[in-house]
Amino acid sequence: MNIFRLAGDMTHMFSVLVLLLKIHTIKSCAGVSVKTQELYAIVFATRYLDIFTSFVSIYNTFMKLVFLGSSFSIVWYMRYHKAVHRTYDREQDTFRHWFLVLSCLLLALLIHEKFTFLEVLWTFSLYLEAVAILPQLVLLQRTRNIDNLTGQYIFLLGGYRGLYILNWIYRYFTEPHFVHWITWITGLVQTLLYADFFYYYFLSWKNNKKLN
Amino acid sequence: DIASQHHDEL
Repeated sequence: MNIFRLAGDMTHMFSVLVLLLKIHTIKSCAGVSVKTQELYAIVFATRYLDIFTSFVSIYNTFMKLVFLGSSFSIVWYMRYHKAVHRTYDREQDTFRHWFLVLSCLLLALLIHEKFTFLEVLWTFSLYLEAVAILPQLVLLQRTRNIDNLTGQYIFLLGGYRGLYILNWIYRYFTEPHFVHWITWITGLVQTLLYADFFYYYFLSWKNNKKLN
Repeated sequence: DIASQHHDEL
């Protein structure tokens, strides 16, 4: 464990907690894409399949449970909680995300480190996570302005993988033959997808005006 | 082995 990875995990945890808090307290999911939340639930479900078979540490297992629990409860709130579901913007959240799932699955079957069930699904989860934010970013461009909790959620979510990149650089230089091209490339693509969001988020913060 | 090594991240 290094400071970059810990910072990354904390940033990631705060992002899901910010969103869960927003939905739970003000009973609103305005501006939030349920498709991105569903993709993230699939990402965690397919990445943490080994949660019971391979024990890494208490921290690792605890965080896996936090991410699984939060992503599935956010989807549950947005799909089945009456008050929250009413604030869901169905007309605008129209990204065909099942195509993302299918193409990532095909890609994982083609490009992976080892052709085993767990490894292919783990690779699939990396590909899917890289593009999971797309429905949310598309929805963002359609809704005029977004409330700052949703903005903070996206900012933290985009930042966590950027911190992971620093963690991979650190591990590359400190651990012999720590090389994982698939993880690195997907992590880089994922972070780059947030580039223009970060730009506008920074502008709104600098000029102290609403993000739109 | 490799698998356990890189599956130590979230």
